[in-house]
Amino acid sequence: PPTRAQLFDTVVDTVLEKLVAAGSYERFASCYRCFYKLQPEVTKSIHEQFIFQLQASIKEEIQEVKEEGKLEMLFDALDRLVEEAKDQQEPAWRPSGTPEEDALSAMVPYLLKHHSYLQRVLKEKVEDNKQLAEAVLAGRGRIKELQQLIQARREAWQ
Amino acid sequence: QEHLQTSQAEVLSSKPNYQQILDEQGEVLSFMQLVLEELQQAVKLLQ
Amino acid sequence: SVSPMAYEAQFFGFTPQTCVLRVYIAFQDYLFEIMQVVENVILKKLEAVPGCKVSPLRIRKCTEKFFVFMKEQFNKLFSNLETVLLQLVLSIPPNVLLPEDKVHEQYPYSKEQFQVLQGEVQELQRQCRAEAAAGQALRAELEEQKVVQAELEKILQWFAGLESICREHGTSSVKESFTFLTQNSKKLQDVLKDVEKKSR
Repeated sequence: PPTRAQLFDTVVDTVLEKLVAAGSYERFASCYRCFYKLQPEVTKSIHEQFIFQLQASIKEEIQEVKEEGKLEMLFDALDRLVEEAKDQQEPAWRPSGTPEEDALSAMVPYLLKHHSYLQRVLKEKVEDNKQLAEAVLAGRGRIKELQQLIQARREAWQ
Repeated sequence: QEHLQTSQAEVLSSKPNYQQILDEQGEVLSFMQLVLEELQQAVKLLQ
Repeated sequence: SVSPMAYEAQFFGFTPQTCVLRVYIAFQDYLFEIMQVVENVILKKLEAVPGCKVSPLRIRKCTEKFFVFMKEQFNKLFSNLETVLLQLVLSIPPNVLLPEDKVHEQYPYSKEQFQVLQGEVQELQRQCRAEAAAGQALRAELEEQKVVQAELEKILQWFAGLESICREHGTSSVKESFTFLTQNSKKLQDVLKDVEKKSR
């Protein structure tokens, strides 16, 4: 199948061709009959110039439109996207029309990343605190032991 | 109060009163002072 | 109603209708411009013809006739051009997703699901803050414990020192020594009483 770029050029060229065909010499001469009667050769020459200039100017302008809009590049890119999606039967996602809702989806990957990061950090902190708690409990045990030893000394003196 | 909802809430909420523990040792030392003074007096008397 | 073709506008950077209009204007403007040139050329040629009875107004009418005809032909041709451009060239098929929108298909979250996720993240943040506070509290307690342990060990050392002094002075057990001293004092008292009695 023709590419989008080819299709674009083809339809534009076709319109131009048909327009040129419509503006035939016979039609031109028929409209400018009074001048044609006076100078038929000049009329032919003017018509030829008219056709030539019309085609050249329109082609130049269309080329400018294509360059300005980067149409060739965009058409190629779109053809590639269409090709990549050829096995996709379901309609693809489209903006809902409510930007704040659509923006939520765009934020989801960052939120999920942050969620994962927080889970990891929390796990590390819980582990650190577990070790700290073990040290604290050991310290409390030692203090209790020291208290008991002091109590035993006191009772002995008593 | 935030730490009361953490993984070590039980450990944190059972923290002993360390100031009280130190205060109690003051009592022990006061008691020992009395004991030694008593002992000193008793030995002087026996001597 | 006219389809806004907003998705196409997102891709191209302009609406397809704008592009079609540009093409239309290109044809129309140049047709008009060149017709004017043709008219001027014809008028100039007529000026060179001696005794010419063709007036500029008549040439103007010829120009208008030809221009109107060309415009009509062009408008008929253009409606086909517009259809082809809008439906085949400048449109994005419904099954095509633009690369920048892939995230919406990968993560199709509804508003409610997003709020749940946000809630989870907030809860995790709260838990992290709480655990950080707990860590600080535990570390603070460890520091307190160091001070308390040092004080208690000092007291135990003092007891050990006291007992060491007693041992250095020949008293391994103060209780036994004191009992011995008391008994000996009592014996001494008894001997003194005896001596006093005998001397009377």
